[in-house]
Amino acid sequence: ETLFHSRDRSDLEPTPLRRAKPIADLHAAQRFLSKYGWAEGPLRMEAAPRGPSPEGPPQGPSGAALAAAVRRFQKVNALPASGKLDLATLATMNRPRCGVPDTRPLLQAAATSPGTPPAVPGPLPRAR
Amino acid sequence: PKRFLHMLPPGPPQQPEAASHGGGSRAFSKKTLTWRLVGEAYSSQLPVDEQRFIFRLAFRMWSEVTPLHFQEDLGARGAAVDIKLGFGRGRHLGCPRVFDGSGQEFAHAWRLGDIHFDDDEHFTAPSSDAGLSLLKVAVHEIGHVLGLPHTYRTGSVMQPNYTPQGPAFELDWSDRKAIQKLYGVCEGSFDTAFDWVRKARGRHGEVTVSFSTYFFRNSWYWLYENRNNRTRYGDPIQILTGWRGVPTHVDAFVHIWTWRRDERYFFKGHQYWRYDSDKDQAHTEDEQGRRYPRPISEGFPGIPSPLDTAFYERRKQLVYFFKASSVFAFDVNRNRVLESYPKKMTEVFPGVEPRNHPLRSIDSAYYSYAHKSLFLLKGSSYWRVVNDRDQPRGPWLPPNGLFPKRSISEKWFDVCDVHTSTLR
Repeated sequence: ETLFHSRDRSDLEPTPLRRAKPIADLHAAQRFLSKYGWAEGPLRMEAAPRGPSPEGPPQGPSGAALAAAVRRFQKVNALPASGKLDLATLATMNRPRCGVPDTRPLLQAAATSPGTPPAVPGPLPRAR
Repeated sequence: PKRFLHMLPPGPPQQPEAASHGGGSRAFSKKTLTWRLVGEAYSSQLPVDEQRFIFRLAFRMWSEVTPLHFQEDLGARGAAVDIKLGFGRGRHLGCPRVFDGSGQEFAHAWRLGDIHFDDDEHFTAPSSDAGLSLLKVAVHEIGHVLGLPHTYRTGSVMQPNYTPQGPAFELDWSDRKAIQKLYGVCEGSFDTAFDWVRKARGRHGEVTVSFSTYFFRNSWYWLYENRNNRTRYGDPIQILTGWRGVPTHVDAFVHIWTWRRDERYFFKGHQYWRYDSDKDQAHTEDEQGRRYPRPISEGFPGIPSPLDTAFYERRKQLVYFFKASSVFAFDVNRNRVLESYPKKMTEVFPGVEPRNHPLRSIDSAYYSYAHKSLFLLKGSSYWRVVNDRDQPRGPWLPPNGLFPKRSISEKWFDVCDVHTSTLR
């Protein structure tokens, strides 16, 4: 039972509704895109940029892959497909939603997002 | 945690073609699925009975548009239950996917039948317009378990983001067709079908006539909304609820309607009942002091029983009774069978196409005011009878000829059974 001491259980602390951490930065947005199947390959989790790095701005697929993922997400949500994490895009990411990923292929995206066990190869065993 | 290892979100669809149109893939091969709200995972926000009521309704809504039946199973071992629902917060129920607190992710569903609701969300009953409608979220997640993916189509219950539930949350045409792509359409024979004609007085005293279409099967019935191409939301309903005094498994309904007479009869076995449309119940005794139910042989001398079906031809003022391969034409004014009857059904209703005829034992002879045509229904098929409007286009068509058979489900959509446990 949930612990209480008062006869009328008035000391039952209503569990403070945990609030989901708003998606407000690049890292959270990358997690979102990866978690819900918008990233075709694993989106490399970049550390937040710490000023200009010696080898110049980050190049290559991660920036482009991320922009492409954002663009795909923006298109289906009828947002300007800028590829940039603008406020409207972040607001859409924060709307109440179902936890099932939005697109195929599910397994790759699911396999890399944190907290999900590695993809089980082959047909799913029937026995629960 | 092991329990969920193989419960990853839907893997590559089993039927590649299903993936091509993004329509998902069928998740179950059996017709009746069991479900349970697991005892260790009730929500703390709604009474348990209300949680179960809402889930029962959510399953029923899918059952009303698919051949699937859903039954709440509180007795079987957990592993034997097909779909298990539960509420949890944060790390919950051994699930690898942690909930994030109120806001954002409110629930998720696993292909092999587990549905989890984040109890940090504010779930509410259908009557409330605050919070997240538990009914709408449950219908969405059940859609996933049945194999439907997300879609961004406006109005679909399978949109990934929650949209506040309108006053009448229902499954729209496209969601119905999407799930029927996976599980097929609803087929099956009817005991009878008929249009119930109502007369009413308009504002200026004029008589208006309207009709409602009904399909009867076993102990339940549907009202069919012709203009919406579907049955009434929430049907089927038990006959004893909507038609007091009418028996189940009826054989026929006949509405005898002349200038002087307006009588409605249900037939079953060797008896018939007269229905009082004013009081909305079957007569026990009518104005002539006749008590009901009455033997068919008394009210319709020369007509055999039990019948297959019957219909009333208003212009000729004849009731056509069908039994096996014979048809009896009964003159309601002289209260007797016409001399030249009975006749073979193939003689009265000749097939337009060779070897395309019900031949005998039809389920219903249904005159549809919506289609202005007579249909002979048998099993999952119907034959439409040639009428006056067909003749000019096809002078070669025999009077009362039968066009080739078609599937009932192509004309009347989504007339689906539900599990009898949800009929109460």
